[in-house]
Amino acid sequence: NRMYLVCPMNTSAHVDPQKSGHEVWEEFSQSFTPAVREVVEFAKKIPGFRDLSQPDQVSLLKAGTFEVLVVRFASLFDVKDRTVTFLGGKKYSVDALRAMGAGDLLNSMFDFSEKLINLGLSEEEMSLFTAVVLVSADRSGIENVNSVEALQETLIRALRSLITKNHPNESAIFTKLLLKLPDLRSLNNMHSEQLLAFKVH
Amino acid sequence: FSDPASNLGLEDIIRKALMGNLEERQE
Repeated sequence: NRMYLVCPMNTSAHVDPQKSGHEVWEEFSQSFTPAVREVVEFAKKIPGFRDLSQPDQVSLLKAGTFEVLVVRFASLFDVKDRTVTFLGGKKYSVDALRAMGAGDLLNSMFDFSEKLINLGLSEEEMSLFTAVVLVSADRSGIENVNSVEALQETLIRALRSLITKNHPNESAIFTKLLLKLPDLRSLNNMHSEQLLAFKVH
Repeated sequence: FSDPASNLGLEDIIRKALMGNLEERQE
C-alpha cells in the first residue's frame, strides 16, 4: 500500500496503489535502467577502467553507481525554486516531497547539489570529477585494491592539473572537490538505509 | 537485506551493460 516513490530516478513520485510491486518496479526501471547503463558506458570510457578485472569493474560500478548518479543528476535539484524534477519530467516542491515522507536525505541531496553546482565546473571538469567519484567508490568488494588505487591516483592527478590550468588562482576548487567524496559516501549510506525498506521481488 | 544495492537488481543491469560489447566483440 506504498503510495509514493520519492526518488527522482522514477518517472514520477506517485505510485498507483492498485499496481503490483512488479508493475511498480517495471515503471521505475524504465527510467532507472537507462540511467545505470549510461553510468556503465561512461565508465568504459575512463582510461584504465577496462584494464581492471571484470569482477572489480562490476564491484566498483555496484558500489559507485549511486554516487555517480548523484553528481550526474545534481541539476534535478533546483535550489532557487526548491523543487526536484523527476526523470519523467514532473517537478515537485520540497514541501510536497516532505508531505510524501521525504526527510533528511532530501535536505542533504539539496545541500550537496547546491555546493557542487556553485563550483561552476566545465563539462570536462565535471566528467573527470565523476570518473574520480566512481573509482573512489567503496572497495570492500574489490579483489585487486592496488590497481584501483593506482587508477584513482592517476585520475586525481589529472583532475588537479585540469583544475589548476583552468582556475589558476582558485586552488580551493580542487580541495572542495575532494571533500565531496566523503559527502557522497554519506549520501550513499543514507540512501542505502532507504533501500533496505524497499524490497524488489 | 545484507546488500541494499542488490535490492534494485543493480548488479544485473551493470553486468549486462558491461558485457554488452563483449558479445559485439565476439560477433
